[in-house]
Amino acid sequence: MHILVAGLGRFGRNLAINLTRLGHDVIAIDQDQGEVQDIAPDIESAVTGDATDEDVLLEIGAPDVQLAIVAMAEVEASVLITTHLKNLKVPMVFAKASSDVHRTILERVGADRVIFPEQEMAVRLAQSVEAPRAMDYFELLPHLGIAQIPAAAYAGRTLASMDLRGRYNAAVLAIKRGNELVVMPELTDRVQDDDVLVVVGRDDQLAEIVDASA
Amino acid sequence: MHILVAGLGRFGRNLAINLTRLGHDVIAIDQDQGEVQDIAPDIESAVTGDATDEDVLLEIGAPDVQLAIVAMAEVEASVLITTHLKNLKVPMVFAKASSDVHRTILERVGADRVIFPEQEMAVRLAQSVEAPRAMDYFELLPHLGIAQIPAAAYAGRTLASMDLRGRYNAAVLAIKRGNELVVMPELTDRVQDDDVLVVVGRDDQLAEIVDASA
Ligand SMILES: Nc1ncnc2c1ncn2[C@@H]1O[C@H](COP(=O)(O)OP(=O)(O)OP(=O)(O)O)[C@@H](O)[C@H]1O
Ligand SMILES: Nc1ncnc2c1ncn2[C@@H]1O[C@H](COP(=O)(O)OP(=O)(O)OP(=O)(O)O)[C@@H](O)[C@H]1O
Repeated sequence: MHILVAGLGRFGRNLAINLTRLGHDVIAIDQDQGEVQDIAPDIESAVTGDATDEDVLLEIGAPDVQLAIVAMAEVEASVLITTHLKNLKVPMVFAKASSDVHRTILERVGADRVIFPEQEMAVRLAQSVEAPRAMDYFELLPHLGIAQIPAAAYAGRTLASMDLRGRYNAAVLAIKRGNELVVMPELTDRVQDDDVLVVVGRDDQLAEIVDASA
Repeated sequence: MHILVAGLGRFGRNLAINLTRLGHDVIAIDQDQGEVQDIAPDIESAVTGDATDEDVLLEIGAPDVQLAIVAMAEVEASVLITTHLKNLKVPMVFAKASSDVHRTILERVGADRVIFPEQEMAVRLAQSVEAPRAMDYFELLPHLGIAQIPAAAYAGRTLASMDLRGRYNAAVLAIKRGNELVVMPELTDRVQDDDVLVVVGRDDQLAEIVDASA
């Protein structure tokens, strides 16, 4: 895709680089020439300029991109740029928020998606602390999600004997075994020492499974 | 758990609040009195002070916490505080990094886990852009993971007729329907307009499912 990233702070810069690695054509704009020069070799193109200026956005081809991401903490600039990009009919505009109020304003001016990296990572980290040895947690609904749980404590046992359903109202969706994934395993399957269980359930129940297997 | 959070920037503040919501006793320290006063009602206790001062850390009870999280962008302060906390035998010390170099240094001085929120959210967002209408992607193995995919294009059809297994080598692990989760649905189940499918498969195949259902 053709993607515009406005703002090369830590989030914007890492985003521009990762999107490029995934094969997208990324053009970035920042008013800081040093930031622009640093990233220029690593992405499609990087331009120095004021992204709140609609003429500048036209010059760099903003109307032709399929996705724009506005990555600045400052509310006024990010709201202005988001508004300009929606007026220029950019199909998808994502914007970074630096507070809950900022998030609300961005939603009101039409941001298709709002990201608050520091808050979202804080929530994810807080949830993984709850289940300290769970390798990762993916929320599906408030308090309900999927965790990756090392299975060593259950090595040799069948899923039926572990009875996660009966004890924790949790279901094993898959077993990660080395570089393989066994999807929707049979209850008669036996767990191996290095397996990681991909389990769905309430987050507090998942935390109990992790604690019980410690 | 008893948890210490050092630094009340956006990440530290959101972390302290979310850990408290999950039932932990959180003490926070920041040198900015305004930040400390703002958060004080919402957590166990908040203290104004210089966290690089080992005496201050002793005074606030750092040796008695089970987990400490150092949440500052400035390399020198975060490395100093991490080192003090490890010397004080705090069992788990996590630290926030603001660059890859910062991450390396924190690992060298013994941080048990390093988090770089802006980079990690940028990577996640870049991956979810790859499958643009997927609501979220959870990696299990390189190129293999779980995505949440809106099912509106399939409304009224059975899972069997959609044949995601035959066409995309993907499996529907669950259906998110309003506030409910239907885990390991039957092939005869019919998809409803607002359903979100929780699907496991290769990331490029998941992206194809999303594009095909556009
Ligand atoms: N009007 C503007 N036009 C172009 N670039 C801008 C404009 N305003 C700010 N920037 C750039 O946006 C970038 C990010 O700014 P800011 O400091 O607000 O980000 P941040 O959200 O704190 O960053 P981080 O992602 O590191 O947390 C800076 O490099 C800055 O030069
Ligand atoms: N030596 C110290 N002792 C206590 N608090 C400190 C010390 N040094 C910095 N802080 C506090 O740490 C907090 C975070 O600082 P900093 O600006 O480095 O964070 P940041 O990582 O950019 O924040 P964000 O999470 O918003 O991205 C600030 O509130 C600051 O007052």
